[in-house]
Amino acid sequence: MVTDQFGIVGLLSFIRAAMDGTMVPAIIPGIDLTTLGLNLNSPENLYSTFQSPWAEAPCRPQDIDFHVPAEYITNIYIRFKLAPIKFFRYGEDLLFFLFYMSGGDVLQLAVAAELYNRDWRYHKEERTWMTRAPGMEPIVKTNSYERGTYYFFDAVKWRKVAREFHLEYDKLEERPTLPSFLSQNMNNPNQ
Amino acid sequence: FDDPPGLHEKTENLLIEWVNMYHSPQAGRDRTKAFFSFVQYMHQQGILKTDDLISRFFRLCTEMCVDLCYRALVEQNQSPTLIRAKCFHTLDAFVRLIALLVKHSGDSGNTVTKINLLNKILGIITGVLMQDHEVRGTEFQQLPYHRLFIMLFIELNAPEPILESINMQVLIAFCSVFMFLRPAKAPGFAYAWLELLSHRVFIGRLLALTPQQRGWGMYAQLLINLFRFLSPFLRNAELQKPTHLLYKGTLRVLLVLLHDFPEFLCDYYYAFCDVVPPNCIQMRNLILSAFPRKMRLPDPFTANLKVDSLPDITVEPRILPNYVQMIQPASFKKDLDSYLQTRAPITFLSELRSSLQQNPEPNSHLHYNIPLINALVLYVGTQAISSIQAKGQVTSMGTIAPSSHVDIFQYLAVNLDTEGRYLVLTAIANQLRYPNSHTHYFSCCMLYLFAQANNEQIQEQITRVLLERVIVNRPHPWGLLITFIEMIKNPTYKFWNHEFVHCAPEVEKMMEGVAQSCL
Amino acid sequence: PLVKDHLYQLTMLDAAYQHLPHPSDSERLRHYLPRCPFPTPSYYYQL
Repeated sequence: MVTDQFGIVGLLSFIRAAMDGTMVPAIIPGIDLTTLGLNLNSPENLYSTFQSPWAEAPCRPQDIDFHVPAEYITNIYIRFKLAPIKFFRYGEDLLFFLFYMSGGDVLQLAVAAELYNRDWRYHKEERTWMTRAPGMEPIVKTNSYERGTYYFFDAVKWRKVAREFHLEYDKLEERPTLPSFLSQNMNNPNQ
Repeated sequence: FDDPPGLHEKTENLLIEWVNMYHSPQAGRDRTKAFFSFVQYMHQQGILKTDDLISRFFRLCTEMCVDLCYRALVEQNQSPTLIRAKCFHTLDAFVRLIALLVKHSGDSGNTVTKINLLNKILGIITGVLMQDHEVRGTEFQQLPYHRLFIMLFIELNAPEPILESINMQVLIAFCSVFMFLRPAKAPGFAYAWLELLSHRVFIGRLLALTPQQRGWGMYAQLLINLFRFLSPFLRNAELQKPTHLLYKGTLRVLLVLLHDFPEFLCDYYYAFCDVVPPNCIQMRNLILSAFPRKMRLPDPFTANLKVDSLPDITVEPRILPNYVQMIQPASFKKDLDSYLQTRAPITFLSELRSSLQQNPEPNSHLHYNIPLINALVLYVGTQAISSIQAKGQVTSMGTIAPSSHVDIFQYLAVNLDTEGRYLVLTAIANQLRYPNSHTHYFSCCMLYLFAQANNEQIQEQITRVLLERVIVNRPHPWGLLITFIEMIKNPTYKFWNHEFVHCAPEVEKMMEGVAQSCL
Repeated sequence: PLVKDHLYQLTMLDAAYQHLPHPSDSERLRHYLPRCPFPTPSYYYQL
């Protein structure tokens, strides 16, 4: 057999080095390209929402600039008249919109904290927001779980849906921890 | 050197004035009026008097904007968002000034003046970048230059009639700059460079919107520069984090191209494979997996797939650039053509090996002229296809040999050392792509070499070249799969009888695993 | 082994790696809702 790097033995030693971690497996067996954050089955072009070679996700809709008539660019005229962003003023619909549109942004965290303040809880496994249905106490309640009827926010249908559920408390997210520059604003509704 | 006295202060004042105008609501309401009054002011300050003064003005503005960014970037108590906002506050205003000056330079119909000005300014920014890169070294920051280039590109690609009339020249200007600032020349700018190349507006303009694919060649050249830069680091296969990130970013860009512009990869695969290192198997597979969007590929795992009767198998693919020119020197090409036609001179084959070898670079193990090998293999194959068609025949295992063409492949397989043989077989495997006449011919060729080998090492290396491409993560080119499946499935080749298949438990397990997936 | 030129390129690349471009570097300034990337929990929706 060929004993140098150009035969089967050469390939084998390459593979062994990748498997036992002495070599970064970027070359062999290579990278699973489906994990690079691109929807390779998309019927639409990918380049038009391509965020960056280092990003794990495509652009959010709000990040894509379009050439619009100059008259539409009004921020420069009204920016000092705009109300400051105060989440306690906003309705649930807007909060959910901001939550789902701001993945990976501090805004998502801030909105999550406000939803928590309004007794919504994020279920980490179901990956959805839920709250107790008003006036409906749990049928079963223990230290670790309860069972009853709850409202779930369905992000696909974009509405609250009531259903019975077995809720384990450890599956709920605790109060979101905000960075200090944000928590000062959040804790004082008068600011 | 030797800026006229007072020019620095004048430039600074003008820049401050413009930045304030750019950000003021009053200017926003009537931008053109504000711009023209500013140009008048520039005239009054004498800035537009001579070409030299204009150049110095832009150079000083660029340096001031860059200095401001460096000062902002060292501030420790501010968030990255605020720091960037501070930098962009001035940079974006400067970009707008440049864009307006370009747009309104000369008469509306005079494109030459506009492009000359743009080229001058881009050249100045590039010069400032290179000097900064050299002087600051590892302290160099990409941010200000990245912002200048991308925002200027976006501004100059706005859907306005004046800009549409100069769009092609604008694209050429930017591509020239990016060619100059290629990673090998400005490695400290490499990440920003790839970000620029992969920006949706840049890709859209060069690959989608410019008619008749006139942007494709420039984009291909830029990618070739990227592969060339990565090559020495990828050859070592032990990727440090910075190169690993750049490599992963390159794969992302290639995936976008594979999805959105597969025909682009089809056309330029040859030029790319010339510069992608031989051990970058997945990246090469990605390029070779491209096929025209209108084509429907038959499932390579179909039992009894009759490749010979596929209609696309007789269609010649387009290949850019002209690879025949790579066969040098001219005397070698002449001898090659003579041998292909007449099998003379007899000495051609024995001299072939030395023609393909080269003196290795210092610290390089590469003893062969890889671009020449690639060109030779493809040229001989395409000549063979023409010869078969001229006889009114179709390419098959029965018609590719005997021929002077296969003689050459067989000679190289038998007489080169393991490295040379590996490179020749790699060059053949690089033609195994989507259904076309080249894929079919080289698939037959590879299988013929396997069947006719007088030496098990040849069969081992053919297996090695195909197997390494099959075992990496997807995608896999269609032609690769059908060739490998045929080799392991067809009892003619007695694949499973060979010693190298069973030489180690991992190899046996790997072969069986691959065979199970394929069969 | 890498030659001198390539070693220099690697050094510069390593330095550039310490301050990578950010997607907002290619976007117009947003004054009202600027992009402010932050590591949110993995169980939140990211897309």
